Amino acid sequence: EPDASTFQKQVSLLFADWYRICELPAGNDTPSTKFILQLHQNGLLRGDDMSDRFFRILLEISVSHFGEVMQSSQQVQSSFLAIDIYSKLVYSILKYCPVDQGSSKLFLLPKILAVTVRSIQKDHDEKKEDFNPRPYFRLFINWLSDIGSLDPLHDGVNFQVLSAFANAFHALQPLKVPAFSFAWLELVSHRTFMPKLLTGNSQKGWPFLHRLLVDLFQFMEPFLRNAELGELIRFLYKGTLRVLLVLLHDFPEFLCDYHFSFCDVIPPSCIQMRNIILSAFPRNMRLPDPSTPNLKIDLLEEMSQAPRILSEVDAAIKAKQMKADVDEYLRTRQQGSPFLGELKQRLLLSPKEAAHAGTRYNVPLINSLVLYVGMQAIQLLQARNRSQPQSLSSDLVDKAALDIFQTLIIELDTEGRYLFLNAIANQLRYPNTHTHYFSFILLYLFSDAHQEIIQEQITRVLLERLIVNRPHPWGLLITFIELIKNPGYNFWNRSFTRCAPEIEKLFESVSRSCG
Amino acid sequence: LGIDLTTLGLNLNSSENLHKTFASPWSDEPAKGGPDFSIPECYY
Amino acid sequence: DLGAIGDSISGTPNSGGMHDRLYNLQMLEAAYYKLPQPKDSERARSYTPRHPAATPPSYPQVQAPIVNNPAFWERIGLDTMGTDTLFFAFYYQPNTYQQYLAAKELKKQSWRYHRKFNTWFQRHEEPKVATDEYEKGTYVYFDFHVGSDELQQQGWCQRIKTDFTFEYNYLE
Repeated sequence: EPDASTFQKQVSLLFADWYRICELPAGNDTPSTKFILQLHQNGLLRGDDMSDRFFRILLEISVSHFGEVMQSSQQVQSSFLAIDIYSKLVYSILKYCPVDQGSSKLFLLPKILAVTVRSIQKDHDEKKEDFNPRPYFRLFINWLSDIGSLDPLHDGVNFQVLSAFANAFHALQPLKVPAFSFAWLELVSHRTFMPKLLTGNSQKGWPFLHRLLVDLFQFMEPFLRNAELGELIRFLYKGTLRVLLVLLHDFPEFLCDYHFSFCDVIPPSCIQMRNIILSAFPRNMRLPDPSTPNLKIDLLEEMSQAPRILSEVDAAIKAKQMKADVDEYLRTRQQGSPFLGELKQRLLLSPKEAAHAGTRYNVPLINSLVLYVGMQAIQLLQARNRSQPQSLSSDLVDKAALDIFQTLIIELDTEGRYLFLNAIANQLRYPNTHTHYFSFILLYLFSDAHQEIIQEQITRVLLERLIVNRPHPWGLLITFIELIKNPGYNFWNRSFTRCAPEIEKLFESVSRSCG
Repeated sequence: LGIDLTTLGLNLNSSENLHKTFASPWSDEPAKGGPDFSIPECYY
Repeated sequence: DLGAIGDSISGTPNSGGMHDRLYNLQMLEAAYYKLPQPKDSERARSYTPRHPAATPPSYPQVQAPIVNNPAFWERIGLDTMGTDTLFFAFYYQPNTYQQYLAAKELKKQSWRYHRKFNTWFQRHEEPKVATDEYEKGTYVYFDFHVGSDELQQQGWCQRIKTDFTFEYNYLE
């Protein structure tokens, strides 16, 4: 319902009063606190419909002021004046507004953010190409700095603030407000927000940042599929790389723990971006040089430790009602079970979904199946090794899991096989049980293959991850080195290593760079 | 083939945290000036 | 909501606010010409002294440029009486580049700023306990002595605090 014109005028006058208070010399909080108290007594801070209108009108006044001043003078600082005054008002309200007994001091924050989000969405949908993100960006930057450091005495308050902003940013994600994308990424990665979300609070902030990065990758995915980037997308892509590099450097454990879901949403063509995530390793870990002569990776202590995975690995197979069948097959390995025969079909998308996705296969489902099966096999092996320490090497592999992997590698077509092999290669990371197991599986599938095309594809999946610029995951390097060094794989006698002079040179070059 | 990530303007060998001086995803240069320290009101 | 992405992101339909690729590209292009500028996220970094001293016009009216030189602050840091200067710059010149440079020097001397107490701490000995969330032990911290009588002058001092828990959440 439209606002009453008298109410609009009242709000406008209040804003003018607040502006005059902001102009007074600093050091005396009394005029501010009195003003806030007055607002409270006028019923404008109850968090109800009237509150919403109050904040919305203030925001609209501030944004329109920005627009007017920018048009007339292009003076940035003066055009932000109203936005700065408004952001200060909200900060002061949160600081000084009296609250009822038992209420959180910050109960208004999510409501104010909700009003802001709706205003931005409306402005964006109405103005389209004429939408200007800058005043909203300024507003959020001010708030992140001021409200973000409000009352650092209370950890819980600090997390409330961060999660409120994280929820707002999720609502403003690029898929929903595309013209806000650049401003959005700068806000999400800002030093007053992203590091705070990842530090302290018992890592409760981690799922929020995970969700935001997934939002970003989901937006970019259709544009990155074909690896031919226009200038615009390249710009966004480079910005994303910078953010990932900051995370890799300062918070590698975060990338480690969510690698699985990030690989779900990064297209296979983004090899370097994916490698950045897969190269992450815990800061307290020291990785042995993969080119060390006679490196006995099986004896590395870390190889017997499971990585922490915070992504929900079995979500996709659960959603497709596959998990029970997978569990059943792993448990019984029943001969004649239709499970293996039907597996390929179940991994396909419908034609309509495939047209939208640019692939015939359900990539998250393949990823989920591969990692879930591998994790079950590893558990079984570890249980078996505890009870029978002297197991024979042929028993070191859980046969049911191997059935599944072998079925897939034989029956899938080139596209499906590539995606399947990607799912395995995505587990070749820092030393841990998954790296160990999947490295073994990949090499086993290579040696066991009866068709050279399969060996060629395995090689290709490894090679394409190695020929891009650094970083390269440790597990990828040791797997490739093992493949080319171990005479058991007879790698250099495969015809595809010599199919063209350029390819020969490529292999020699990569093997030299691996030491 | 990806790009040389050392050309993005981040000091990847730094022993200090990068996020402290991360200016923006669109910038080749670090932010100048460091964090906003909060200090007691009496000093303002 | 914060867990799984869903069974197939590639199967997400165009509905509920999700726009198609061409539209997204058009919006992105428009946004490219309205990128946030560095000034958009900069707060005013000027310092206004609370009680400016009245000085004759022959005195320099602006700070000497050398105070913006990191090497200048490194020299102060090396000086035996330098810590007081660094503390002075940190507290009395908020929102300036000098504050940042002074903080950098203090950090080099293993002082760490605590955001709850708004003061600097230094380990007096290796912490007795250290976890991902905090460390605990004996620390020296920077304080201001109020001075209760004529014999005890007020001024800055350093005190020792035993059995103190420094939560990393508060580490600047």
